[in-house]
Amino acid sequence: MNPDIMKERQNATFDVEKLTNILDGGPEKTKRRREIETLVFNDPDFEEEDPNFLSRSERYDQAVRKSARMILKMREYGIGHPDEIYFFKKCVHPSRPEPLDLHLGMFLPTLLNQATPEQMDRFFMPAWNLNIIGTYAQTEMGHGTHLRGLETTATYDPATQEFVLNSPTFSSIKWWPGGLGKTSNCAIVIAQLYTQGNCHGLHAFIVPIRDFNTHEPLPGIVVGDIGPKFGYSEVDNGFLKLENIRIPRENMLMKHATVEPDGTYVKPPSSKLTYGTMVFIRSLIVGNSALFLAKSCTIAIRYSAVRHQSDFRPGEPEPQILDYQTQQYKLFPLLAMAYAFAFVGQYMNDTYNRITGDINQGDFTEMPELHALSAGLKAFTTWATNAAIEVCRMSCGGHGYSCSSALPDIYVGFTPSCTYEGENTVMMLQTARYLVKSYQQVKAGKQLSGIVSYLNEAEHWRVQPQPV
Amino acid sequence: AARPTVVDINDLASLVEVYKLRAAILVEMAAKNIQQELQRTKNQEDAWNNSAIDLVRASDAHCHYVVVKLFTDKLGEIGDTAVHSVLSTLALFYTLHGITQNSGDFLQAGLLSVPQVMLISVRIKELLSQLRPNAVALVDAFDIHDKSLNSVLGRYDGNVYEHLFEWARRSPLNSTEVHESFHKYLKPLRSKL
Repeated sequence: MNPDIMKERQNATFDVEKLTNILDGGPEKTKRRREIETLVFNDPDFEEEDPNFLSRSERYDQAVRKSARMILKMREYGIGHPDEIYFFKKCVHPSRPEPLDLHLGMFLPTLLNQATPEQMDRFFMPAWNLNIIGTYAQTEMGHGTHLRGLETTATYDPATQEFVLNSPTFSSIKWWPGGLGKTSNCAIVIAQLYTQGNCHGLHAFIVPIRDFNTHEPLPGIVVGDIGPKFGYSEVDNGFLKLENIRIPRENMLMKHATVEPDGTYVKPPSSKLTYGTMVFIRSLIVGNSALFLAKSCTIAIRYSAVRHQSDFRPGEPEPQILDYQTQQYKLFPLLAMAYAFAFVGQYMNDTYNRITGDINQGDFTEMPELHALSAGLKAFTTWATNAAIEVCRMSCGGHGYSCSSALPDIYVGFTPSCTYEGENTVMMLQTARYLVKSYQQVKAGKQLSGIVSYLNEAEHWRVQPQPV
Repeated sequence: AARPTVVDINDLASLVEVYKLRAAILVEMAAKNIQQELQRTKNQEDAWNNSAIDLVRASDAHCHYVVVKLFTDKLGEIGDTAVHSVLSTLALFYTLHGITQNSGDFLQAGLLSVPQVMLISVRIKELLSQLRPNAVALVDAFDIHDKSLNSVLGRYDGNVYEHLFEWARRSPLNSTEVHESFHKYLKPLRSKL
């Protein structure tokens, strides 16, 4: 043990383990987390070549190998709770996405939230057993966050009781979904539904894209990898062009909205239900911001305790750089932010589960607030974290530039979250729409509840500064 | 309808209140801006677009309020005195630092005075010293395993330099003592010069 860092630990004024328990949500959760870590980190099947020394294709190959082992091991160890799956995955692929992320994190949850019982019978077990490897194809080359602008069409043909899916333009080609390029054989495609001559907006369709045995692309499907990216080397983010693809009527996810065999459209109780998976991911991103920030702070602060540089007074030994006020001023706000975001992440997780429970019971009252909060906090935390990781890198001087610090990898692994699941400025504007609407309701005499209830006090905002 | 805010810069509840007021005022300003734009442009979409900067600012203030509120609320759940103490310092630091980073909002809204903002800057420096002894322990508490961190600089044991050298030695460029590019390009070039 380095003597400087040993001294630091001796100087602490609190019991580290107790704080760890708070961050984990209790001592039992800490214990279980460490058990999972031990399972993964002591398992030779999960050993890897340092990805920094591999080509992109080798990185993808290694990630697929590890993901395949991961699925088997999770079955072997009986890991089935979503939190534990998520954590196991984080251990196998630390700070990096993996080829099955979209299958586990979006395809399966979308089935759970939007499939009918009959569809669950058809699709869930094959997906659970990876006969179906799915992804979630929403974003298009020409349209991302603005979902209503998506151009992919699904036109119902009552004669055959099929939907015909098409990518009518270049800009409508699905672009970016993780695992789409090479890994998946099936995609949940978000498309504009047309039936009986009318467009009914976006709906989700299960579309086979590759033969389940040979893995060759199906006729009419043009699919592939979008090429190297700023990070995310382990994932085959892909493109998908649909050319008159016919799927059975039963392949539209119909838990909420339905198309009858004759083409009659029955609308959902809320148009926002189609985007439920995105809300789920946005809620997760808040906690993920805390994790990436915690990692970056851990690296920068430990290194700042070990690194000595320059001198305060001539002739004296070089002090630890953590003793420089400027270094503290760079890093401690980020450390505080990491804790703040960790607690916000816990809150978002709890809130998402609570409100989703209500939605499943048919109560949609809090859904607009969940949408607004998850959008705003996703943007707020990712923007701040993205900038903070770079500050951590810079605070490590020249060594922060080396991939050995892990900070470059953490940065490129995190920065897409400012864009995916909703570009941040657009997310902030979505939150603003909810806030302005709430404000107008207050002005109209309505009393608000929830996190915007402070707007009820509109008449009392005139404030004056106080003398010190 | 004046309601003076009592801002004690060491009182988290008071600071959360100030964040709340900042958010409320910025939401109100954005909403009023839309109304003004609407009178000018007569078009809802243009009015919205012309107010977008204020709207993002209002959202940002709202989210910032939510974060400081949740951080402060969390402290109420913590029973251990020593942990509570260090997290309270951290929460206070986060809250005050946020004010200095957005001091324009707080001053413009009349929520804080210039002397108060200056006092906050002084307090922040005190808090840096207060946090310093616990900095490493606070990151240790994240309990991120070395294999998960995968960072030579952030190793738990702090033995950075020996492992930095070991890592560099594994670079593929070091697999041979003389890289083939020397024979392919540099040596022929030398003979031509």
